[in-house]
Amino acid sequence: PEKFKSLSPAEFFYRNREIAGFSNPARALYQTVRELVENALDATDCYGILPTIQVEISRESNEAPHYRVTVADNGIGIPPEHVPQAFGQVLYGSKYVLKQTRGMFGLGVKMAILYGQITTGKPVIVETVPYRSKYKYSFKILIDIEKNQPIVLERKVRKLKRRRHGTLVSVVVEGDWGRAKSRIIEYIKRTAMVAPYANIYFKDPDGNVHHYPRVIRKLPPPPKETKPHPHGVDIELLKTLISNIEANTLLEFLIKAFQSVGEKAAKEFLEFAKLDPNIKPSELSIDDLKYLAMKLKEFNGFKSPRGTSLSPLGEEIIEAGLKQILKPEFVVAVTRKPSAYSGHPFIVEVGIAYGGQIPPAETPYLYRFANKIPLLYDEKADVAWKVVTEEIDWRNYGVTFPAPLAILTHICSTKVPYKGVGKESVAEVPEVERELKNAIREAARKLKTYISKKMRELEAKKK
Amino acid sequence: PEKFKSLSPAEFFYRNREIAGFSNPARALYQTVRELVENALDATDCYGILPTIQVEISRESNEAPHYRVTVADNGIGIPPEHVPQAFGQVLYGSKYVLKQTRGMFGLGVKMAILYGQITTGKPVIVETVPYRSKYKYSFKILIDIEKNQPIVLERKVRKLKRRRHGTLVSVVVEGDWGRAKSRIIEYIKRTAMVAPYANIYFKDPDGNVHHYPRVIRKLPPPPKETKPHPHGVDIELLKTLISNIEANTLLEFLIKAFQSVGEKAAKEFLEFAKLDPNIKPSELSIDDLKYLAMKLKEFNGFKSPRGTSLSPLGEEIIEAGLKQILKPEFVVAVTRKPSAYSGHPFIVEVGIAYGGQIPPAETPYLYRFANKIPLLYDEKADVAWKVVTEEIDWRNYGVTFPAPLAILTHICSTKVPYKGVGKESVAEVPEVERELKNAIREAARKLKTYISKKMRELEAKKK
Ligand SMILES: Nc1ncnc2c1ncn2[C@@H]1O[C@H](COP(=O)(O)OP(=O)(O)OP(=O)(O)O)[C@@H](O)[C@H]1O
Ligand SMILES: Nc1ncnc2c1ncn2[C@@H]1O[C@H](COP(=O)(O)OP(=O)(O)OP(=O)(O)O)[C@@H](O)[C@H]1O
Ligand SMILES: [Mg+2]
Ligand SMILES: [Mg+2]
Repeated sequence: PEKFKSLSPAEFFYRNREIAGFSNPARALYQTVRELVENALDATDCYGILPTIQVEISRESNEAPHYRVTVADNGIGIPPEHVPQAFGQVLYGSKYVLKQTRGMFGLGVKMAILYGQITTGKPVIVETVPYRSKYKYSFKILIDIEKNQPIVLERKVRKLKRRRHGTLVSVVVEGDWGRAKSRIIEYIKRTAMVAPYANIYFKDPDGNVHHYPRVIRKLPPPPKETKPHPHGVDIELLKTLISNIEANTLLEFLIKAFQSVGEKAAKEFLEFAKLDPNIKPSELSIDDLKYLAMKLKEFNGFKSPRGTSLSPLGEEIIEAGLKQILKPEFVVAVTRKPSAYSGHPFIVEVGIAYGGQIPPAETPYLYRFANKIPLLYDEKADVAWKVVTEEIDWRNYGVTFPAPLAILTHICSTKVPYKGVGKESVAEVPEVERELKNAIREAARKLKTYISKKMRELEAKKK
Repeated sequence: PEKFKSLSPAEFFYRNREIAGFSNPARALYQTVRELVENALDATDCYGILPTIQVEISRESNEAPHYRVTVADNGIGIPPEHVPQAFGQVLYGSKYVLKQTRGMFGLGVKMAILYGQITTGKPVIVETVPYRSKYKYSFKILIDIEKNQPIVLERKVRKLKRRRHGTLVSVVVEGDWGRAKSRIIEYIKRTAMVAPYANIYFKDPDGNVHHYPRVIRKLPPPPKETKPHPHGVDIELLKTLISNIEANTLLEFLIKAFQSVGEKAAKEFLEFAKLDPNIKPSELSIDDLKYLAMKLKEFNGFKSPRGTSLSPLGEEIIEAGLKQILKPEFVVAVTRKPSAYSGHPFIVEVGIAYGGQIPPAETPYLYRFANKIPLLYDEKADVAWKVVTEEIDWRNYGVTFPAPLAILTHICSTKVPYKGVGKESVAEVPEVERELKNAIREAARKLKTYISKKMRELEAKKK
């Protein structure tokens, strides 16, 4: 007889933690660091705060390979009433909105805490000073895996002597610094490369301090939450929007619910779909909703999604970042206009660096980023690798391998189509693939001009 | 101010369905078919029933690309009191036990139902006759996404005229038969290839019937549920075992909780760990548990995990399958002894086919299987691809590319270390990687013997 049971989300991700990147101690140490760093950056640069982030990994025990990972930031902090669930309940967070953020699943820090809990038994330490608060709140939290809820072991409140804001998160996990070292150092380095406005300190278990000082004081404009685009609808989303939005008529509903839908576009759409503008949205049947969803996706008269919910790096930052780490002789960057897939706005940006101190290689060096996060694993499964190695004929641009060629790709979106919850590679979404190809070609044409010019100069010198 | 909220598991997987393989209509149609077929096979061959499986995909609508996917089986059926949750609650199932089954997440059929619900609005139809029941139960179910619970639209009971048992599941999803066709046909073909004891009928939207008749009447012994192996412990697992198992002493607990731990091994372990055999397990502190987990993983005196919870294909089935689809001139198969990773038993099996009707190619053709499921996507991200293309020097075995070489790999385990919930590629777990390499070398040595013999015969002919 079959034993039926249900799992809580905490139990599910505990059993299947390799799916979230916690597949062995080295990888788990890496994932722990990045989940905490990504939360710290989301709490700062998405809010117009110049980030100061301190990362420390130290050996916690001599007998066992246990490491304490601590990340402190000067971000907006967390309201104390939300701390227990934000750290103790899987699938709980503040990033379930349509805006470009690094976080998106409500799972990341809980995976690190779970992994620490099962390998070392230690609770997470959270200290937070919410923006404008006079108090610092300190917690020690474990996760009740079966119930998927927090166990608050300790909660303290202390009045601050001087005003500040931010958060510190500290966990102890089983890890393997020897194997993880190069990737963790590279992750921090590439994070800093695309965040030159951030002050990042990283102290590692060998006692070395890696410091990436702030080099510009200008923050890119923070992304703004947006409404869904009509091309992204399905029946369930329509049901949810109808029950959450006050609208007496279908016309009013369309204008209120969606981005890119003004009164004129809404009226044109209703005519196209042959729908009565005055129907009460709550009176639509499932078949009506099915029809409405189909027509909304079909209609071409809506403006394309705008980029206000996005925060691209910009060509200046990409070129400066490539110059700094690669010391190439040529560099170019391209930031494309906003595009969309399934109603989600996205922007593709590409940088190409050539020559100089880049060692020639059989394939290009690929630096992948998504929502400003460096992606270091699963390169060959990523859509960017496919485009760079299979869809671009580099000989058309004067490049023959082995060549000193490096490519940076950045995909930013209200929803990056990751292949897995570990956020290591991006899926082959056709619209994204097409934009990557176009962006690389645009940049490669400028590389071609440079290479040809250089060839002519060499020819001229010989004569 | 940040908007904090929690998501139900249904909501989480609805929003992030590309992570479960539902990334575009073609891929979603494929995933829908396979989730239903894998459930049907688990309900038959794991219970000593010779499977008869009927799969039908038909075009449901002329205006929209909607397809009805129906899979019927002669399996053990589902008890009616569990049907609503089995089909209407994400993270609910009967395969959360330590035994080799195709299913493992309690998610698969719900993803197909969710996807159908959001793209076509149609509920799932489930008809089931549990083993030995006199009644057939019919349901129509939708998923309440926000609450992650079933909405039973219809439930009927009918007395059977003649005895039988099995289940029928039918959903309507948005799909793309044109793009998905070749992969779906290949999936069914490879499923039949490793299940020659199954009768499989597949009727596609073009009206074609693909029939894979039963060719052997002998079923492999069904896998048996096992207890965890001590090398797979962590602090949380110990806590759970202690609260679920009646044991007055630590000695009794060790013997009852784990596989491969008899009285002698338990006593030797307690001596090694310097622990008192008579402690009451419920009185162990978190630090005691941490120490116990560490020592259990360290101790070498436990027998390695046994293979009773596994059900390998066997060399006969692998060779027959390769011969049937490839018509090679040479074929060999190797089934390794059971091994383990993190306390989970696993067996690696490999088949090599060479020459005959296999067209020469620059890389080997790779047929990957895990727990008898054919894996058709994400080949380059799979550990098997890495081993076959990077860790074996084929010239050592007389193979130079282009070569007419095909390799079949099968990994079976109580927990296949998939990279994602869509079950398309296997992660690089060191123990599994090592076993794959050893299995391929073992088979390749026999290929080498064959190739050398053939070369000598050719040489002899020339003289
Ligand atoms: N350093 C921090 N500063 C401010 N808020 C934080 C910080 N760390 C975590 N949080 C809050 O806790 C929530 C949960 O974090 P968690 O990493 O689990 O999920 P997420 O970042 O929303 O998504 P993801 O799973 O993709 O990382 C966040 O949404 C955020 O509101
Ligand atoms: N055709 C079937 N015959 C018998 N039981 C079935 C059938 N289909 C589904 N079930 C039952 O419903 C449960 C849920 O199925 P579901 O596919 O969601 O999860 P699973 O198969 O356990 O795991 P996975 O997510 O890996 O597929 C199964 O565990 C099984 O008990
Ligand atoms: Mg996060
Ligand atoms: Mg299943």
